[in-house]
Amino acid sequence: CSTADLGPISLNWFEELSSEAPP
Amino acid sequence: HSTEQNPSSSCSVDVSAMWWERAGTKEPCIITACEDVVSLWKPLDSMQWEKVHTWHFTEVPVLQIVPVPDIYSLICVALGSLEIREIRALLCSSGDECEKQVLLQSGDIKAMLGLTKRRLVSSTGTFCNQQIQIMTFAEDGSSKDEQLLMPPDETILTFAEVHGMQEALLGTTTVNSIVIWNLKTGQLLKKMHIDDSYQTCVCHRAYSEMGLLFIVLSHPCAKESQAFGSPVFQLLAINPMTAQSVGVLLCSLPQGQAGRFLEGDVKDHVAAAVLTSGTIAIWDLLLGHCTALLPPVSDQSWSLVKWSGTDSHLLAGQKDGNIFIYRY
Repeated sequence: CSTADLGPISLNWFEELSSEAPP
Repeated sequence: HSTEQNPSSSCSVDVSAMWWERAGTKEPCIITACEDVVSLWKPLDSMQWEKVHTWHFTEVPVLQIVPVPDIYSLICVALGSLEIREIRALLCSSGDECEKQVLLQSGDIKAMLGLTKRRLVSSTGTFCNQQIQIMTFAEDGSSKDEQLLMPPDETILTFAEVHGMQEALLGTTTVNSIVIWNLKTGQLLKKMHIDDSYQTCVCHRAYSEMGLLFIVLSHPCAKESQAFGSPVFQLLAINPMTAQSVGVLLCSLPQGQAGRFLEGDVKDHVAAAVLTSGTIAIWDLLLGHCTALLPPVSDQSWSLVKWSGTDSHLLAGQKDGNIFIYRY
C-alpha cells in the first residue's frame, strides 16, 4: 500500500474542511 | 533506573504524573489512584516520595485519573462502577491546604480526555442524545468556561489530540469511524469510516504531517497471525480530504513473546503497552520495532503503564499498589 492511494492531499486540510463544514 | 512506593492499598487503578504548584513553586509529582483514595506524592532526595495530599471516596469508586495538561493545582478523576458516572476536580483550598472535591460533570459519561491549554473534553449519552462538551479551566483551576461541539450521528468511544494542531480533535466511534472537530468553532469537520479489520480499536494519538493524519491505534482483540505475529499498535495514515486510509506500520511483539494488548499509552513517538502476559513492551514508532521489554518484577505482573507528563519517565504499576518509575 502507498499514500498515493489516498487521493489528492491538501496541506491546508484543516482550514479547507473548516470553511466547507456547517457552522 | 527505578524506585518504588507503596500507596498502602490493594486496589491500584491508575497512576499519572504532573507539575503541582505549592507556595509558588512547581514540583514534578506522582498521582496514584485506588478505588477509594487518590494520593499526590512529591519528590524527596534520593528518589524517595512523600505523600502530601489524599482525597477519599466513600460512595462512588475511582475509575481513572484524567490528566489535564497545563494545570498545576488540580487533578481530574473519573468515578463510577464499570461505567463513568462522574468527573470530579480534586484541589486544595489555598488558605489551609485542605483537600476538597468539586463535581464537574455527572451522567452517562462515555469518553473524556484532558487537552492542552487547560481543556477537558467529555461526551455524555449515546448517538441520539449525545452531548460533547469542552470545559476550560482558569490557571488556578477555580473557574471554567463551557463550549459544546457538534455531535456526530455515532456514539463516541475515545478522543485523541492531534500533535501540533491545538485546535483539532479526533474521536473514534463505536461503529468504527474517526471524526474530526475544529475546537475553536465546534464544527464537526469530517467523519471517516476505517477498515472493519480495525474494529474495537482505541485511538491513542494523532499527528498531522504533509497533509495527512497519522493515527496510532491499539488492538485489544487482535489475533496473532503467521505473517504479522501479535499486533499491538498500528500506525494508520488518513487523508482527511478524501477519508481514504492505509496502514503504515504494525507494531508486533518480538518472536517468542506471547500476549495481547491490555492497556497502553503513547507519548511523542514511543508507545508502551501492558500485555496479557504481565509484561510491558515499548515500541519506537519512528524505528518501527519493539525497543524494550519489561518482564514482571518480583513475580508481580504489571497492570498499569503510563508515560510521565513531566519528563521522559515511564510509570509502571502493579495490582498491589507498587509503582515503579523507569527512565526511558
